Amino acid sequence: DGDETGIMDGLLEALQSGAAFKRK
Amino acid sequence: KSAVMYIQELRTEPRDTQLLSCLESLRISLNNNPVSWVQTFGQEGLILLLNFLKKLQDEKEENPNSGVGVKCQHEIIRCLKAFMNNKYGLKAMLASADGIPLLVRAINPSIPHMMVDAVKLLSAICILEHPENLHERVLESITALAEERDIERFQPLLSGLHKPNIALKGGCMQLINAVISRGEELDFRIHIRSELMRLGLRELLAEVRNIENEELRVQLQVFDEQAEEDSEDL
Repeated sequence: DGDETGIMDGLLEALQSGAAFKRK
Repeated sequence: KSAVMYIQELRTEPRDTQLLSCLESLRISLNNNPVSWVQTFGQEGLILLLNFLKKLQDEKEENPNSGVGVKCQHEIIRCLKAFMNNKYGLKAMLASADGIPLLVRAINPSIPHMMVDAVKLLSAICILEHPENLHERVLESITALAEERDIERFQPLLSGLHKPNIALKGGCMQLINAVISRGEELDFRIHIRSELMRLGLRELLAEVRNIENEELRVQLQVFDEQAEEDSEDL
């Protein structure tokens, strides 16, 4: 499945907002 | 233009302004066309882009004043971001042995605008859910390039933090946070932080904290919170 788009945009947004760093 | 036409144009090895205009238009196409278009551009297109980037980086080291060369390098980084913005492109980029090392070579403090994009893309790669620990691959490339240049591996990031460009400061802190946060072992995270502190991050942070910028504030907070949590665990 190669159709998923916006992956980089999503990751970059999560990094910028700090959400990507929330400990699980 | 179709994806095949771009491949044909890149195969003719355009240079300078001709290459730049081809790359600018390619970036717009990669951003605005469906994934099927990116798939047609495919691995062959990716290899062409990476080869151009490598050649320009080598040329830049010999001739640091080539303005168009710098613009072309930056435009390729932007094209790579657009190419990687879907599952297919991301997979192809990660499967390529040269992809991450060339992005690491783009961590070049003398080209601040390009470096911002490079550190951000590498941060995103670090935090991807992937069977292979991608932050390790990024760190290995950073280490290998520094060994080749006989410098401390985080020196380019510290130099980026020294630059007046605030987006670059934020990007460097973001990559630092991404590498540290993905480390599963407490020892690893503490080691990286102390390596950065030894290089002068503590003094730099004291200055950076005075800058009023939301993006930077978020990254500094993440850095401090994670350090605090780890020191409690220790």
